[in-house]
Amino acid sequence: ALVARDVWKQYLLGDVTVNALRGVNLQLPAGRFVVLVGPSGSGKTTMLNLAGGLDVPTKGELLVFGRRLNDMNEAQLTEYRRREVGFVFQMFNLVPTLTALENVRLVAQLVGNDDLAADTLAAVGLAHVADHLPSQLSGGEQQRVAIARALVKQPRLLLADEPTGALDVETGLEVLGLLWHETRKRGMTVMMVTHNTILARLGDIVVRLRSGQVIEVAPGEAV
Amino acid sequence: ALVARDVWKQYLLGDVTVNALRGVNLQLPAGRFVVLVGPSGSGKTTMLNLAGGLDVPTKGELLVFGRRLNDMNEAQLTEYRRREVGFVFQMFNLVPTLTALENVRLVAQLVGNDDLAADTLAAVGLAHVADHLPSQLSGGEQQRVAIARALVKQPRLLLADEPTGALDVETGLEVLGLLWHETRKRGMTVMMVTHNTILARLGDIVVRLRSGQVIEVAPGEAV
Ligand SMILES: Nc1ncnc2c1ncn2[C@@H]1O[C@H](COP(=O)(O)OP(=O)(O)OP(=O)(O)O)[C@@H](O)[C@H]1O
Ligand SMILES: Nc1ncnc2c1ncn2[C@@H]1O[C@H](COP(=O)(O)OP(=O)(O)OP(=O)(O)O)[C@@H](O)[C@H]1O
Ligand SMILES: [Mg+2]
Ligand SMILES: [Mg+2]
Repeated sequence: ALVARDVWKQYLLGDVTVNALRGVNLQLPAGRFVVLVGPSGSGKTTMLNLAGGLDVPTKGELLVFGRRLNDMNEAQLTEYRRREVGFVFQMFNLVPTLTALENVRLVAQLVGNDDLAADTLAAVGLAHVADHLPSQLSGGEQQRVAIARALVKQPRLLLADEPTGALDVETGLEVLGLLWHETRKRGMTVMMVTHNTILARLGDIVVRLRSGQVIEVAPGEAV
Repeated sequence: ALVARDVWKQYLLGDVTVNALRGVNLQLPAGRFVVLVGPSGSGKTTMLNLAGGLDVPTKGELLVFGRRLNDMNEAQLTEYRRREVGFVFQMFNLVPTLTALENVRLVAQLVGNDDLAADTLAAVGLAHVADHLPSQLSGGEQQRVAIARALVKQPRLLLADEPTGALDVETGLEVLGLLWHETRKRGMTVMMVTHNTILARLGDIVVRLRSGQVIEVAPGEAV
């Protein structure tokens, strides 16, 4: 599903270069539940943003489902994201003026799946707060709306940035069960960032980052 | 430090009443590291907001360091917060146009502790990103700036809403060590929300919430 060859992501801050990713090499097959782990600041969110076409590498090659993302222009990246990618952001990024249900429906409509919205919201345990605005939701509830919104698209690639970070253990496992079900049932490819060492081991593949480099790729315990 | 008697927090959404807290009774001594746990949506953030004077109870009595918060007006609550409380928000709430260091310094200046800002930022491991804006920081880095900003005030009461939620285990433990040090060294009272069951046990006192009620108050393993 994903091939990264010597991928770098650099930011310029004044006259200092910040190397968020330094020469990442990676090959991930489709339909797997990939877990991305590593310390704070090691480049996990950056990795996800590149895989989802939300950002472009400074150098190197990045292919997802055979498409060369590093060559695409804005319009092509937007199209790629819309069709293929569901994103659960680390900061949720919900539309503040829309209710929980409307936030999910907004995406459901884009893919002609209007009625799926209410079902997906129920699947993450939020039927009872469907008409709350984000500001009227708890942190974990906002996170689950973000997850529902990404899932309702039935994307080929789900990029989840610490999707259980604001959830208690029980709720987090319920959510993971959902993601696993979609992976096994519909062949969805998942790349999930987590710093929960227990959840990390539950993936098919565990990719470990440190200081912008991949230092290990190992099978998880799902295997 | 804190006495809550039959505290309720209710929200009106259309014609539906949401009971975020339903008759909470609690007595917590000062200088303790109190951990607040419970499922997503159980009322933890609401509890913290009331203790910090960011919000007012709908009914009931709430006394912190002997002051009756439920009787205070806006000006009195603002003064209470400014003098006594350091808050680490679940969503960080950094000033987006100020750098990491400036965000911390803003608060340090309020309490005449200007030079403490750089030291506190270093204590949470962020000296190397002091001049990044929040949008140029990773999730865990933003969270640590929020922690530094709360600590630099040397508050009597530190309210931390899942302060390690975006951190890997190692970094999270470093941060907790910092909070513990402040508690033992300067008698700071801490109320920390976490859904990490291991960290939860490290408190002096563990308060368990469910559906807006306190269902258990027990000693932690720090005792
Ligand atoms: N302004 C509001 N209007 C209506 N309901 C609200 C409002 N704020 C919070 N709630 C509801 O009150 C309940 C408790 O919210 P709170 O944020 O305290 O939960 P929490 O324990 O912090 O959850 P989490 O672990 O997910 O952060 C939630 O069910 C939420 O939907
Ligand atoms: N726009 C930017 N400009 C400059 N530096 C940046 C920018 N965005 C990210 N960085 C830096 O790049 C590094 C990697 O960031 P990234 O968000 O990928 O980390 P992360 O692994 O997701 O961390 P966390 O676990 O804390 O969320 C960080 O040190 C961060 O300060
Ligand atoms: Mg991140
Ligand atoms: Mg909360």
